[in-house]
Amino acid sequence: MFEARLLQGGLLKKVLDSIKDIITEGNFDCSPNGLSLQAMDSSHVSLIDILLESEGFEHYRCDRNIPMGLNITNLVKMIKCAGSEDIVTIKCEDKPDNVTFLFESKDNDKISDFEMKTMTIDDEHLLVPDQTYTAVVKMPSAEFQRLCRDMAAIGDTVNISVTKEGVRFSTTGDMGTANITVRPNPSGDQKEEERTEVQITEPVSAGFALRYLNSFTKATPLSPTVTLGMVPNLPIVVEYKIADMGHVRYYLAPKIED
Amino acid sequence: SGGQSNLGQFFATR
Repeated sequence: MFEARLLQGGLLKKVLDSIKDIITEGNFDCSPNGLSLQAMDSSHVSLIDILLESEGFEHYRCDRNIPMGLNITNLVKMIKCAGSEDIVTIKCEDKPDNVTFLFESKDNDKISDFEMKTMTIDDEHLLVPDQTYTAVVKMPSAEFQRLCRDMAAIGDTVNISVTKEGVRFSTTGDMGTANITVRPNPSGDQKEEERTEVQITEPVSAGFALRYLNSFTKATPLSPTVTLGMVPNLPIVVEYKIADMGHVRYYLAPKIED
Repeated sequence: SGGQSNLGQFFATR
């Protein structure tokens, strides 16, 4: 059986907000290591990779690997019924037809349980290689969100080029062009999460669909910083670390040059 | 802007 108790139930809401625009169903894999999800959007252009490590739960029991296929839209509806301060327990049997969500209010004066039907999902599992990224950019997640939103107001595709001087985001649309360059902050005055850091072994440049990048920024409430990893001619990875718990990562296939 | 590639072109399936 599987049983996991999460003290910060609001975290589940944030995780679901970060995926609900991209996928409608997915297999949550329960394993002794933690709860994970890998799923592609319907066009197979982007991939979501979530890990919530067992150590991050207040109580975690998983005897064997259990795939928990869930409709994300319905899951969002159910988790919305939890208060953001509630303690959430997720429970299911080894071959589950149903999964139970137990919500306990912080003051322990209200207990709710919801049972949701599982579904069988045949999804393609991708082997994402352990990559050494040619360029890694760490920046405030709110700044990345703002930047993607601004770029999307002008164009559909953003070209991201990273040099040691900084990261340049460029787009072109019917009304004109936009370029935003973010430079690594030189001074040590900022808090770590307010800094932009660039590490490169060689300059990288590629184009990506802003529609997807904007969806990824729905993960902003999960982390004060976001990390972009790029390798020439390979998908970009956009990672939001969840403190003491794991991550939400997105992979996005590049645009092809004409 | 060019066409859109998909992840199957980069990552193997299991």
